[in-house]
Amino acid sequence: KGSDSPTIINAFQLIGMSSFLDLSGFFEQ
Amino acid sequence: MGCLHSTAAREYPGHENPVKLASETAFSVSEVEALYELFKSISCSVVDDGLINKEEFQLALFKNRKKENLFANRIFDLFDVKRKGVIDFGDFVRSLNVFHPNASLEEKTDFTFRLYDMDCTGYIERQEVKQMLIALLCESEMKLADDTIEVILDQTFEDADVDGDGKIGKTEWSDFVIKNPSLLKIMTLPYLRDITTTFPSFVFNSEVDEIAT
Repeated sequence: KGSDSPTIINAFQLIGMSSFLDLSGFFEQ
Repeated sequence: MGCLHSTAAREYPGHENPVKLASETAFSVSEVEALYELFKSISCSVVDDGLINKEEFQLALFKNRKKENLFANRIFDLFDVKRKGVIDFGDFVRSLNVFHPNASLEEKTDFTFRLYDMDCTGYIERQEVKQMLIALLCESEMKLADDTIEVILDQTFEDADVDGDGKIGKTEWSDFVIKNPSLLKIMTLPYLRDITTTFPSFVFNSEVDEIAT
C-alpha cells in the first residue's frame, strides 16, 4: 500500500474535506 | 456479498426484492431490510410517495432541507441512478453499497470520478476542480489568495493530468488515486460493515435466517 505522493496538498484532498461529502447524516435519523 | 439461507424474505411492493439486492451488494438480506426501514423514514419525511426527492435527501443528510450545496447536489445526482429526479430503494441500496468497506476500489474510484466530473464530459476539468475548491473554501470559511488557488490547481494537474491536455481522464484518475489513496477515504463508511448492530434504531426483527460467512 502506498502513501500519498509527497507533493503540496492537492485540490482533491481539500475538496474531500467537505462536510457535504460525508453521508453519516443518513444514519442519524 | 450478502449471504442468504432463507425461505422467507420480506417483499416490498413497488421496490426491488431484498434478496436480489443483497446478492448484488455487500449487504446481507437483513441489512437490506434494515436499510429499507431507513429508506422508508427518509422517503416519507416531506412527500410520502416511497421515493426520496432532493429535499428529503438533504433533510436526511443535513437536517436542513434548504441547505443547497454543489457537492450535495452532485451526490444526489449520483444516487439518482435512473435520472428520474428521485431515488428509489434499489438506487439507494446500490449507491450506499459503494461506500461499504468491502466494495471494490474500482467502484469507489469510479464513483469519485463521476462525482468530480460534474458536467459529465468524461473528464475532470480544471474549471470544475476550481469550482469545487472554491465551494469548499466558502463552506469552511477558509480564505486563500487567488494565486494560491491557481498554484494548487497547477500542482494538482501537473500530478494527475499525465498527458497534459488540461483535463483528467478516467485512467489518469485511477492512476492518481493509486498514488494518493487518501482521496478515497470519503468513499468508505466503516459502520456500513455492520449496520444492524451499529444503528439499532432502524432495525427490526428480520424474517430471514442468515448465516454469515
